[in-house]
Amino acid sequence: HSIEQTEITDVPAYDTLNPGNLQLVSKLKNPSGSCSVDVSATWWEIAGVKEPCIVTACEYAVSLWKPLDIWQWEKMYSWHFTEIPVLQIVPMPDVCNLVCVALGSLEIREIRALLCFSDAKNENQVLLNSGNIQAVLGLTKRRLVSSSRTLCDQQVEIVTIAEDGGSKEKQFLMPVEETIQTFAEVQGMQEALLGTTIMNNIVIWNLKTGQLLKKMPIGDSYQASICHKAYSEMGLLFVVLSHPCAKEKEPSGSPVFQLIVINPKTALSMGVMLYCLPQGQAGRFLEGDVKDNFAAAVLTSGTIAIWDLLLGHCTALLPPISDQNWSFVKWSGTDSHLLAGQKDGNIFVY
Amino acid sequence: CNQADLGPISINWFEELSSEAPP
Repeated sequence: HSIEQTEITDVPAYDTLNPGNLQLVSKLKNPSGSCSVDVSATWWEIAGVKEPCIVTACEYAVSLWKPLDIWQWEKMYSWHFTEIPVLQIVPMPDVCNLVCVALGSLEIREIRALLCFSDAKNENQVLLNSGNIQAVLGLTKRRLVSSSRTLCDQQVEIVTIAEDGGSKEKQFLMPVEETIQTFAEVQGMQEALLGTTIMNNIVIWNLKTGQLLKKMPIGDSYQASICHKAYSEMGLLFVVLSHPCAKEKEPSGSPVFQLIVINPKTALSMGVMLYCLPQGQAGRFLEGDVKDNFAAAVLTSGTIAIWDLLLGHCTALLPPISDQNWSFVKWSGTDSHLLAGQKDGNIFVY
Repeated sequence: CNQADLGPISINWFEELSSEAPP
């Protein structure tokens, strides 16, 4: 086994909340030594079988890891980038044999589809979009939505990705005057797309018609909100947000995530729940991910905290290990794994 | 939270907003 293959290392036992819920199963080591930026999980067809694979991103390379045995992964393929560094992996729900990445420095400059063809006929990297891109999200049915700034306005565009990685279809959504910060699908509503803006508004589009349906102010206390999850229930829209600019201390503790409810008909909204750190823990949101009823966040303290959104409280804490702070955390889209990464390229699978 | 503070609610809000919004 080369050093590129996975290994399980000794990790200190945690004296934290419900540590048993999180069990370290393996560690993926990046031998290149370059700065690690993101991780994701995807399905890939290997010898005719769809396998749950892990995708890791360093500054200038993205790697696909296939499962070997229980809790073991082997690097299968790498895509290399020479000019523009990788900013993030763009997870594509419900797809197989396709990875999308955003490249850039401060802003996204390119979005590329990564594929793995053995013949020389097809390219293994295809440029999907370029420009000053502020936000991107992978949607179901091989679609990708992005917003980019032109000289005079903002463009919101959906591309449908063909089997060869090219863009099969392009559709434009009605533009918004304000810069879009994040996009989110509305669970259970295939035709609804939500966006948060830097001016503290939430906007909703109809994906089928491209119509901008409503702009809803959510107040100054939700500045620079990132939307992690949205769902509609009983005529109301529930949205899970995080706030990189949130104050570190509130009377109830340090809020990291927040659930708000909006009535899309009246555009009136209110807070429902604050997801705070346990007493004695410091930090605010740096980076995080929400899947089903679980939220995970890397905090400014270097710790990862996990909340059960239904219970309303923090259920686990992963302190920095090997003297290295955590730098990103993602829920796996293919199984019940939590993928946690450090800057030096080490990825821990829980 | 108090639902009354959010105003009248419609289960079919998406369809209604789609029919009201400019094409």
